[in-house]
Amino acid sequence: MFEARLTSAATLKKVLEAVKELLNEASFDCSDSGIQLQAMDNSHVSLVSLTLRSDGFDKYRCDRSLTMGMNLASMSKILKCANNDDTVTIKAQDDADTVTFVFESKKQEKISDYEMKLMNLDQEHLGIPETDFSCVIRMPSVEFARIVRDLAQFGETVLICCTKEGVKFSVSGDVGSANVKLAQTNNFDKEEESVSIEMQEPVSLSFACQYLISFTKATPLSPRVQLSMSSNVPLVVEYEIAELGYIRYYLAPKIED
Amino acid sequence: KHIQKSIRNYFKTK
Repeated sequence: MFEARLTSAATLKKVLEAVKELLNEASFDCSDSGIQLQAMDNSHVSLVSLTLRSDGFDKYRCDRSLTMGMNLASMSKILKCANNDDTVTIKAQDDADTVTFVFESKKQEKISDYEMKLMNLDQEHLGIPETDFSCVIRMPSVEFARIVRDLAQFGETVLICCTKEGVKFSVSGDVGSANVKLAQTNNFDKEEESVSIEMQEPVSLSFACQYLISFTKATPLSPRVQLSMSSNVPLVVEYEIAELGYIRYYLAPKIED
Repeated sequence: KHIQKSIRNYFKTK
């Protein structure tokens, strides 16, 4: 028996919004420790890794580990039927071929359930090595989303250069070029608005704007985003999900031909 | 001119 309950459907809706642009379907691996998802996008350029810890749920029970392959468009249709403040419970029997979502309104006067067929997905799991990154940048997630959206208008590829002084995002294309420089702030009062950089050595890497835009769909999950970079390895864009876990996106850099 | 490599070039299949 698997049962996981969250008092606010809004969180699950946001998680789904954060993955469904990159993935059509995904396997949710459920175990004692929580729910995990790891999947590459269709073109195998990026990787999504989601962890929702069991202790972050209001109720969590997983007698036997199970993998639930879900069509994310179908899951999205179901979650649209929940109000943000509904309690949501995800239920499945051991070896079941369906999963059930139960939505309960705050006053319990409305209870709805939606059963969805599970899919057998032959998904490839990649081993992600532990990396000591040369640069780790932390900034407001809204600021990152804004920069990516603004610059993507002017080119397909953004160059991210990180030094001790700050981080520079640059794009050039047919129209011309654009640069956004963010300095490291010493804003201790407003930690949420600060830009901080931990740097071992400077890094410059190029990435496809289109994927970065997809990653920023996770912005509603967290006020902060963390970018981790080292030369010649994928960028990691991480959003913490308060008291529940995190979503990490890995993106292969673009390399000069 | 940039080329886009697959994420598979960096992470091996488990």
